[in-house]
Amino acid sequence: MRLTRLRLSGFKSFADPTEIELADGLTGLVGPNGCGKSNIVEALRWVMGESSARGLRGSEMEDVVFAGSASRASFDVAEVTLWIEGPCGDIAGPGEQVELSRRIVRGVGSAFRLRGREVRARDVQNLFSDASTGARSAAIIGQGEIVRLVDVRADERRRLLEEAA
Amino acid sequence: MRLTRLRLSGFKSFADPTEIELADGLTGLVGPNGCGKSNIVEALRWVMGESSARGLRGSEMEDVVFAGSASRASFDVAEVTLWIEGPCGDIAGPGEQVELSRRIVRGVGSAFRLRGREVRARDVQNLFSDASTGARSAAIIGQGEIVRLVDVRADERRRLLEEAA
Amino acid sequence: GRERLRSVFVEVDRHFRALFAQLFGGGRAELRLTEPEDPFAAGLELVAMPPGKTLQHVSLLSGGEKSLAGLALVFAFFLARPSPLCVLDEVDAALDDANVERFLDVMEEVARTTQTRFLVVSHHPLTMARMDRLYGVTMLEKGVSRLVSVSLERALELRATA
Amino acid sequence: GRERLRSVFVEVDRHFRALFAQLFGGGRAELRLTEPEDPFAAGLELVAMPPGKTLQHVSLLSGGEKSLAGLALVFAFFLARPSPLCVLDEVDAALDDANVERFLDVMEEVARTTQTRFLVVSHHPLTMARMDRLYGVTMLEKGVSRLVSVSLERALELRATA
Ligand SMILES: Nc1ncnc2c1ncn2[C@@H]1O[C@H](COP(=O)(O)OP(=O)(O)OP(=O)(O)O)[C@@H](O)[C@H]1O
Ligand SMILES: Nc1ncnc2c1ncn2[C@@H]1O[C@H](COP(=O)(O)OP(=O)(O)OP(=O)(O)O)[C@@H](O)[C@H]1O
Ligand SMILES: [Mg+2]
Ligand SMILES: [Mg+2]
Repeated sequence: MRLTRLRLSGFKSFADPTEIELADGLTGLVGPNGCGKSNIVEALRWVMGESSARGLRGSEMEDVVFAGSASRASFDVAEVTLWIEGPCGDIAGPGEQVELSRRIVRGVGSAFRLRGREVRARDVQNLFSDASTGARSAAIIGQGEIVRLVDVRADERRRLLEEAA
Repeated sequence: MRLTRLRLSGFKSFADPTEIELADGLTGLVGPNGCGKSNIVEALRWVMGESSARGLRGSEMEDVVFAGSASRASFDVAEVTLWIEGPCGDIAGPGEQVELSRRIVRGVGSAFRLRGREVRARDVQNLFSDASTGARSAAIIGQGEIVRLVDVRADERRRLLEEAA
Repeated sequence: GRERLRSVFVEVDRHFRALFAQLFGGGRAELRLTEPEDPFAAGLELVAMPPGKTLQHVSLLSGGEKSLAGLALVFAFFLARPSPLCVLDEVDAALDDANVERFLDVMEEVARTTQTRFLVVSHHPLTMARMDRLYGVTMLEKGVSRLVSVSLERALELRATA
Repeated sequence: GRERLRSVFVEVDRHFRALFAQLFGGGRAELRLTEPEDPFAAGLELVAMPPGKTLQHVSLLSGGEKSLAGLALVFAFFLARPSPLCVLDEVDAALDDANVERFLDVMEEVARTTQTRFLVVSHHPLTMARMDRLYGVTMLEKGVSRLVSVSLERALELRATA
């Protein structure tokens, strides 16, 4: 499985549709404080099935919808799309690209679509935990988390091991 | 009240007696990872009455005693001395320098001495909370704590205000 | 008791608003007691809006923005109730260069105004450059710390040792 | 179930020891299950001794040392169970220059070995310099983020903007 591209639209500070290519090797994300780098990391987590608003620094899931700025009104919809390249189970054949997207509407809630068909959050989380890349697995280290890994209690750390097993 | 000098002996990685002058203005403490900078900050906290071992990254208070290195055996005693310059209540007159020290002996426990006489931890904590410089007051920001101030719950933050009032 | 806590609150809030605007180069913020009638039972809430952005829960701020907001609060306490010493351990770790400069300007001003002595631990060259003096902590003998006065050049050299 | 967890544990531990030694330029460390007989009920403990120092509780390590130990653990999971993507958000914030270089060497090696794609958020010039490509995130219109491909020169310029 490969993850090839990510698209954010109305997600946190990314009001306008923004695409980022996930190519081979090491890709760096740079910029001043508060410009949106961690928001991109969270968009990835979110589309991969993150179920906790607190895990995205919010108090409710709707906090991910663009809340406006001094120059723009807030939005009602946020959407993130991730392109997955197979082979990937029966989701995608070798070299085939499929779209996974998550969309949230204020006052309505969020929904996932895979290859155009609606799927449950559980299905998305399972899809990624098989490859050990999921919203909460060892593969996304959020800001401030690397030190916490060492300070955290032993049983929490073992759960990381379980998710990898 | 002024704090003019700090001396560490057998405290954490400072096996040999080490003195640091606390002069006017801004004093910088630099050096590579793990060389002992935060240990100095904790020595100050400790001599000012820090009562929690966890607040000093340890699991018990004896963790502050030099535990040895590849080239040296561990110690049994750790001592930190702080020089206070008055005026400071009835502790020190204007311009007068007095010594506050804390000493811990493995298997025995720790003791405070002010002007040569033994005092209780409570007395030391009170001495500093009056000037709003205490082991846990707003005047010592440990590594990683500045972000926690914003993330912490509202009632914890109010306690900071109380300590300052 | 209650009156004194309330008056400290008002004073800290006044300084906090000014410091926030200075550290963020604009924007606005304030402190709030969740129960204005009973400060001892209340929580101390933070409301913060960086320049050009929308007012939201402070939890949504970035790592650097939270550091600045935290510094505004710490310095606000300081201006309200000065202290002989202020120790800051790597408070600039999450700040970009522009924000480090703003933090340093504010810290210098607080030091001048309140005559407070500062002890600042940092890996940042810009921070080191603003100090009145530098102490280098070394471990030439592994596991054993030593302290030595260093110049800025030497401090920058020490940073680069492998 | 239990056998598979135990074998993953053995594999992760093996990688962890090697990576720790690489990131610290020596020293030793290991992982331990608090209940070797029942891995599902056990805790995963870390034992770490930087070079020349004494074996102590990991809580006593410095901010930079904890970051390195955490990275050794993360990369150990990766080598045991490769993943198509690894995202690291400012994991080098507490590292001095020497340790950043060691972190980058190890990350490059893991990327080569496992064919994993990395997305690395950082303020550190040394880290930016090792990337295969850089995306700059900007807010020219305040409160609205945009993404743009940038060169290393431009990225370093962006760092210095006030
Ligand atoms: N729903 C939203 N609508 C608009 N803006 C938002 C929303 N949620 C968060 N933000 C803004 O996004 C900004 C945080 O962005 P982010 O955490 O990605 O910054 P960063 O680039 O990682 O910075 P740092 O280098 O300080 O970590 C905050 O200023 C916050 O106000
Ligand atoms: N009782 C002790 N005896 C000997 N060494 C100790 C003791 N307690 C802690 N140490 C050592 O002190 C070191 C930590 O020092 P400290 O936290 O001051 O580093 P630092 O200079 O702040 O580094 P960083 O820049 O990474 O934050 C650790 O390597 C730890 O092993
Ligand atoms: Mg960030
Ligand atoms: Mg430190």
